[in-house]
Amino acid sequence: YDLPQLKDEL
Amino acid sequence: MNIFRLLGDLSHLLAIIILLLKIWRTRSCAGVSGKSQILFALVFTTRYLDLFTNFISMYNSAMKLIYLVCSYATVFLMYFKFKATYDSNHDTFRMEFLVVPVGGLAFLVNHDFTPLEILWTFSIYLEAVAILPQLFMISKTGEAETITSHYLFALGSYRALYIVNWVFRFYTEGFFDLIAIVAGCVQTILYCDFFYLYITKVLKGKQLTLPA
Repeated sequence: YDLPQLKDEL
Repeated sequence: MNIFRLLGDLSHLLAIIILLLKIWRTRSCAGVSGKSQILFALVFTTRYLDLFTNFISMYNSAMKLIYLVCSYATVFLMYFKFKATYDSNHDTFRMEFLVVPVGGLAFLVNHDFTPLEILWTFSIYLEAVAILPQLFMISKTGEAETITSHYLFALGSYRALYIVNWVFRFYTEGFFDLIAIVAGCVQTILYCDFFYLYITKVLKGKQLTLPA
């Protein structure tokens, strides 16, 4: 799966 | 941002505020596990290292700051200001039994072998088990103050709402982060028996007591 994008979650 | 994640963040914020106010106004941290609070402060510290390097939004930065300040303030109140009311006899869960395995796992299972990513992964795994000292303490004392059970309900609900957020994001954006999802499921599962007691007892106005 694609690497998780920018960590935009808290 | 979606409504599930927003509700999750607000539930998390509510939990942190409830606990801080409970300790501040009753001037007592009876029934609260200081070890869990230390672990939460560690979770936020290792997760929000990118606070100044990686600007997402005002909301994101503000919430990170609030979480960090409140968690350290809670630890300070428990171990310094109201130390006399800290129930160390019942708060005996060994934190190293959580931090060491979680630290090892973060090195083995992560998305990217870089310091920031490993620390983020460590914070995700640690958050999943950080509530264990608190649940252990309640099982030892056999009861919890009603305000503490509200705190736990809000805290447990936050990650349950995040799971809904991840399902929503998967179907709308195709985004998913397996590490966060698996750890979030473990974290929420740990609250299940508490959720049952909360709904069957506290919501009926009874005291939260665990079957001895």
